[in-house]
Amino acid sequence: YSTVPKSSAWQKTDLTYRIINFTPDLPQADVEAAIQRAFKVWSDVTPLTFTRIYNEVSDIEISFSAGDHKDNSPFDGPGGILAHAFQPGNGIGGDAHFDEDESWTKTSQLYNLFLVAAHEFGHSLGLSHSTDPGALMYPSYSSTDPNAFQLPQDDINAIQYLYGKSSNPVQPTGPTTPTICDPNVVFDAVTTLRGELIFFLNRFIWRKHPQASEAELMFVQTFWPSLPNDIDAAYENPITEQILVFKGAKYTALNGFDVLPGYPRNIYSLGFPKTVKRIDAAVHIEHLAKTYFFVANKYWSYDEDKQQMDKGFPKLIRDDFPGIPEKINAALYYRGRLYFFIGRVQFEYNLNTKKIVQVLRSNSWLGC
Amino acid sequence: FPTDKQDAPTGTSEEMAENYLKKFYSLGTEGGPVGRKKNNRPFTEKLQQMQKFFGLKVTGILDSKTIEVMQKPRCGVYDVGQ
Repeated sequence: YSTVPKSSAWQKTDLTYRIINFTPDLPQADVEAAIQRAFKVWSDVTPLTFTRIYNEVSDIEISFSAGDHKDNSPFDGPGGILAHAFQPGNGIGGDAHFDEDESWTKTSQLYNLFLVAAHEFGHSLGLSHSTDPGALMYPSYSSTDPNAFQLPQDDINAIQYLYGKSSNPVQPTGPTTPTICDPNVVFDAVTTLRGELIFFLNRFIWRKHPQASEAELMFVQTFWPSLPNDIDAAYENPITEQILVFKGAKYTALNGFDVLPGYPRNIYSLGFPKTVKRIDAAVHIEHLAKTYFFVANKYWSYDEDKQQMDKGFPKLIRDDFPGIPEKINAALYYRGRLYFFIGRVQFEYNLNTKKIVQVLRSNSWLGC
Repeated sequence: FPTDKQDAPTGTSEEMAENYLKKFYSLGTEGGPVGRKKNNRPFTEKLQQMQKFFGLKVTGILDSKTIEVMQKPRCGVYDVGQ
């Protein structure tokens, strides 16, 4: 993270704000709620308080305008620059301006006002841009799930450097951004996607093209705005070209960028009993046209041709996959080998010989 | 599913990059006289600074990945201190 010097931050903790005008893109109440929530992001982790005032000049003046709005930093029409804010100070200091040429939303559609406002108020409080791609203060707009937003640890560290911690006895912590070389990485799910590999991890995916040396980190919602974070399992059926993504008792089908209509659906429609509340891992074995679903110490086999569960399942994992520990985090079938990801390690497994070929670190795919 | 753009940078891309670096990396706006420097190429230096900031491969060359990052919607505040 990066901030202004402490001496340039606000020298008081009780700050005021005023909404000068409103965007017509949203009902007024939604703008007010987004702004209020954006301030709360920062007040939750510091001693700062934000009070809305109406009839006099406040510390943080908030406005929507298009093009040249007389601050020597004109907006540039749709896209490009979305908003800007000034570091703490008198007059224009602390003020936040939003480009009225953008479409402001309260959903995952571009551009979510709460997410942009939370970022801009970071500047209003003295934070500069962060180089952490998972941080709120990263300069590019990140399509993340606004409903699941949690202030990342990098931003918490930045704001607490300037203003100290909140008085809350339980100090809030935030998510960190994974790195390629982190040996402790535990994937939520792994799948192929039209020749590429996709590793799901909290709110991120690592995207690895077989010819690229390194995997690329991005937010889940950058590709699929309506997908939740922290998914449980995923697999690709190369015949239908669909990716099925599981979370809890629901699953969603993806086709490339698109979430197919009619989803999410109930996993019980696939033939699971009601006792199954979530799936740990799923993997499609192409030459068998079967998909294996792993749940705790058991697994089910689903026949993709018949579109039904095979008879005689569930079976115990230890009976059919000797040596593979229970509670599988993710599974992948790639170039004739089956990979079980369990915690920080993965087991490369030969389906024909029913033997573990080797044990590797989970992150061996990412190009560290 | 998107593939990486393979198109070579055009004149428009260079113009766009120059504007981007002027806006967010103070290209050509440092105050005061600047001493003579061997191989002084401010565009390349600023481009490298930008590539380093965004975790891109630092080449000083306007490649497709760099252009892609420059075209992303973003906040209008400088990435580097003035």
